Amino acid sequence: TVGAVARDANGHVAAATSTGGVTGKRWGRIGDSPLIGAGTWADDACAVSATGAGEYFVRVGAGRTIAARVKMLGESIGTATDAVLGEIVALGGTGGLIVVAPSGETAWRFSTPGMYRATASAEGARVVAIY
Amino acid sequence: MSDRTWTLTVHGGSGRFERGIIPAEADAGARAGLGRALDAGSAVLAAGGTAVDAVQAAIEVLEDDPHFNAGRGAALSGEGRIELDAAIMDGRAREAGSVAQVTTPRHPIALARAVMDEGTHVMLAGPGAEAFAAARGVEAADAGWFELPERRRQLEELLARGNDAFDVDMKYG
Repeated sequence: TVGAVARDANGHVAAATSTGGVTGKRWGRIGDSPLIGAGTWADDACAVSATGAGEYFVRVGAGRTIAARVKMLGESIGTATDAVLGEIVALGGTGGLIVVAPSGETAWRFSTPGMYRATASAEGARVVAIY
Repeated sequence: MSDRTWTLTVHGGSGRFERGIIPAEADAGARAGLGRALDAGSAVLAAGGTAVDAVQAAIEVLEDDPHFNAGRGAALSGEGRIELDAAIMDGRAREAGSVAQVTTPRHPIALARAVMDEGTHVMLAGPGAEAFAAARGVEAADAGWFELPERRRQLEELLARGNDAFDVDMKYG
């Protein structure tokens, strides 16, 4: 699974996710990536892309819930992502998420030993990481 | 953040690694792919482009990169097929496009974007999504483009061990 979240110079955000699923997946099995609100979400609160054990991200409604916590509870995207990934882990799921807010704040969280991830900004910041 | 600033973040999957580490070539290849995705999306944003165009540009790079489980290099299903899913969403007006179980678009994210731009539906799946792709002239690729021998080996190993299909991306990433 691959994903991207961006905030443009006009303060708008967007998210995208693409995947082959999981090796040996059952015929007809769909995970969270194409489900708007689960593995992919963007509104005026934040943009989210997820990866991992998709069924758990679906059951939690991961992307939509992070945005709702930001909007309704006033949480930062980091705090909201911690809470939602915590729900996923409590159910037995694993995985990770990348998030960006219209403010330009970014966050990534993952419960697995690693997540391929990278970020860049107009200020010249650039990070590529795995573990 | 100043008015003219922008930011882009990408991921290439999460999971555990066989024996705890990634082989050096896979590590270097993945890092290079992530860097190319950053370059493609950042070029859009630095030119004043939209966030939705930037995320599509970044994802298309990763869909073409065999180090990642999407597009070329995707995982194989239990039947040995490659069935791809993708979604895109624009926070401005909550426009969204999504496709599931498609087998022909070289860039599934481009098909999801076409669904979003056409505006009638949010999600199309299977043969209907394929027909939409053909009607919209979304670039197609044959199965040979997507499948890697390593992915076939991983499927055969998984099935031989009788493991269930549920596997976090990077174990066979």
